[in-house]
Amino acid sequence: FGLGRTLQAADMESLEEILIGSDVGVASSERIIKDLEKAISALPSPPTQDFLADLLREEITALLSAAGGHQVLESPPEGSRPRVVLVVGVNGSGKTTTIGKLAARMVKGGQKVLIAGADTYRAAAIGQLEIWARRAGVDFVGGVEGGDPASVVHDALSAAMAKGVDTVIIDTAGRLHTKIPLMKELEKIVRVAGKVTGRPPDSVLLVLDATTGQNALVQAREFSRSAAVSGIILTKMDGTAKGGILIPLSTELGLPILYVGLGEGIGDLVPFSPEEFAKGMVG
Amino acid sequence: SLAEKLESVFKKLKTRGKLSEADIDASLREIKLALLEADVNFKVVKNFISDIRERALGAEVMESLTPAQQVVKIVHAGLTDLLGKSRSSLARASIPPTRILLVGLQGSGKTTTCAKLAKELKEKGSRVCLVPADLSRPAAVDQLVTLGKKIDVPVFAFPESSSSLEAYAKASLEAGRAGCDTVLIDTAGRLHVDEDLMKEVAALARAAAPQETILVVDAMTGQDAVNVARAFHERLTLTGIILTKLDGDARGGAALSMRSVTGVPVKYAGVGEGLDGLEPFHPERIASRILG
Ligand SMILES: Nc1nc2c(ncn2[C@@H]2O[C@H](COP(=O)(O)OP(=O)(O)OP(=O)(O)O)[C@@H](O)[C@H]2O)c(=O)[nH]1
Ligand SMILES: Nc1nc2c(ncn2[C@@H]2O[C@H](COP(=O)(O)OP(=O)(O)OP(=O)(O)O)[C@@H](O)[C@H]2O)c(=O)[nH]1
Ligand SMILES: [Mg+2]
Ligand SMILES: [Mg+2]
Repeated sequence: FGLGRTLQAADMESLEEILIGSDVGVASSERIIKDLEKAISALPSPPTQDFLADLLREEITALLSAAGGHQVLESPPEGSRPRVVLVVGVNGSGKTTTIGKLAARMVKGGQKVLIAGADTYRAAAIGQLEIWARRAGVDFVGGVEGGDPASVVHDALSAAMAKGVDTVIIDTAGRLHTKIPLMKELEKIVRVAGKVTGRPPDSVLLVLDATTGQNALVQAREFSRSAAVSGIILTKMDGTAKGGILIPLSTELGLPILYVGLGEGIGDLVPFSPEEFAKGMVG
Repeated sequence: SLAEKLESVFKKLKTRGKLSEADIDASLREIKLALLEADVNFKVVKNFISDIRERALGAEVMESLTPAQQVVKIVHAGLTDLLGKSRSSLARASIPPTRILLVGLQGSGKTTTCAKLAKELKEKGSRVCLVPADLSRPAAVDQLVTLGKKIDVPVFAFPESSSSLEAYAKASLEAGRAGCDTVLIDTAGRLHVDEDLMKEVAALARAAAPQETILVVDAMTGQDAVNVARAFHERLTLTGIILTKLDGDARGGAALSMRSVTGVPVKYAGVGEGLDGLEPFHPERIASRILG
């Protein structure tokens, strides 16, 4: 028979604090703690703090193994050209900046890249992206402020096909998923991209701010409905937020996490590492 | 909603007759879960629950025919008290111009909020001007200049300045010459753990000596809100918080966390991308929103 060892109240408390305090959320935290209890139930003596920390790090790493996919994105496409990467997310999450960083990585990977500025709404959005395109050394097709974003997508993709571009990255306006007309606009952008290239976007990246709490789950669900999100980029992990929301995102929605943003410079985008992430959360 | 969850908790319990302390703790657990799911900070939730526990064990609940309703009342009152009285007035300088400094993390909505406040104050009769002191983000100055044109408020931009301090100093002279009585200063987004950038904004605050130093925070911010608010408050002495993007469906628990930990009042709510998307902060409304 098993020894049935359970967690001490103090250990339980400190585990809860790490998990909840990292935005892992109640449901996922409870599940993780139950798993840890199973892991220690047959121990002959009480686990030390260090042992529990190791267990927790391993557990988190295992839950996030749906990482990767960034190498494919950075090398020239194997299939049809151009590869179309659509970047979406709520206001201020870091989409425009991330696109500059991503384009730079793709250039290093030997690609000819075109950036499409389909945020025709926000003040100075086109100018901001144009500066990033210049920094990354890639071509830029922008719209006019107040214009139709779908027509920028149409023009950029047509130009990319004519120029033999490897990858087109499309920047879109920040939008709250609660705004139905804006989500409809996003669906239209996806449709128009499909019409020009004859297939849906190859990659739809949801850019999430690491400081976001439980709303990130709602964002991921809603954006997935309108734009078939294929991967996540978590920005602003250079702050003190732990981005624990990645755990329920990974376990409940199965979304691969491709990159982490670690700053405001062009080089501040790194491939997601479950081990590094777990270490950052647990210590 | 929390009210419904508590009803079902008490329904199970009331069938046994009198309520016990354990029953109350069962209801408090539901409240704890609701607050955590609303992004209220873990430690703030713990303190809040222990504060209301005593009242929840009192006669008003234990002897009530509708204990769930009584508990919801206590929680709602507790949250509204914690969030403080609605206080959206802005301090004015005894000798004009009034200076208002907006600070916060990257992407929280400072630049947009700066223009929204300018519009609001102009409509109330102030001679407002805008100072773009973010020289680092690409096209940040253009962004504020564009917004200023939209609302016909002068923007004194010196993007070639070598520092935000210099940009502010030059703008401040222009504002004086133009007869502005209210100067709104937009700053670059920064991390509270970036020592250089925190030093920079502290120096700007010393030079500008603003009547209002406002932390602009995204309503979807999670557990990290207390760290951010505490750090900015310790370095700058905040006079207010503006919670943005409340037109989304984030519950906004960060409001409770920040207010409870720093005592700084939330003065306005950002409720849209347009420049009319600003309204006074209503504590009872956010309390209901947090409780779902
Ligand atoms: N510290 C830090 N800041 C970041 C990171 N990624 C983006 N930012 C900053 O976040 C702010 C917002 O970035 P944007 O790229 O404008 O965000 P966006 O999603 O395009 O915003 P909208 O188009 O307005 O929705 C800028 O100040 C960026 O420099 C990151 O990984 N770390
Ligand atoms: N829906 C909505 N969007 C908002 C609100 N406030 C700001 N935004 C949007 O949020 C995004 C970021 O706003 P900015 O004003 O650029 O944020 P910021 O804090 O100045 O960003 P940095 O200067 O990079 O730190 C933009 O897309 C804004 O339109 C709001 O109350 N509701
Ligand atoms: Mg953008
Ligand atoms: Mg700004």
